[in-house]
Amino acid sequence: HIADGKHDEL
Amino acid sequence: MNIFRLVGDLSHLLAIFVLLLKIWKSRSCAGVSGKSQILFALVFITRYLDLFTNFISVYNSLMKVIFIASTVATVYLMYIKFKATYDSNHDTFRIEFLVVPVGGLAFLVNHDFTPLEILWTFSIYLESVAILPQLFMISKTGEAETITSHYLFALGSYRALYLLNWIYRYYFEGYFDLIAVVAGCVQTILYCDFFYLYITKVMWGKKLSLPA
Repeated sequence: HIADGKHDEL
Repeated sequence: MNIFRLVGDLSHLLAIFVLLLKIWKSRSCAGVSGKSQILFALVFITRYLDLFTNFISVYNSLMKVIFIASTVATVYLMYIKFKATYDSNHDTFRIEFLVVPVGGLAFLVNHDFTPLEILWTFSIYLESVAILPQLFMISKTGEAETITSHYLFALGSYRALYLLNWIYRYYFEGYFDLIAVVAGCVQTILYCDFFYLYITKVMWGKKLSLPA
């Protein structure tokens, strides 16, 4: 899962 | 960012604008499923709620705004401006049969039981089935306009490219998101028979018609 809950994809 | 994701995003953008221009230029939304477009608008709105709270890059924020605006514009054209050309008799897929189970699944299977994360998960699951009303409508009418099949090809290709992006990111960045990958596989698999028809027919200049 993305670091610190951030989604970096569209 | 990698080439697969960039080309995927551009393919997604192309699909959305091909559809928007088709409806705007021909002033008709014949053959297009308004229900799928409503689902796509819901997908973007629930996924991009972090637009103002989670800045990733100018590209990321700009694309989010463009995706939301263009999809809402498409829904507006279909249900308001060119409502008379909307083919409601063939656009009969019961989208509540998609939204309710997807909503329940998002509550049960997610990375984090927080409102934003559950909405993101709902959006990922919903996107994987959002094209079903459109594919169902084509199966009912038995054919699709060539421009609509180009739209579907670009739209289906975008998530297939994202699958390659996830393979790339797994090996080079150690990034892995099971929910997005599983939903992305389901979404791409749903396009398989369309891809087959598109490559065997539309690419050879024939009209896309389903075997009756």
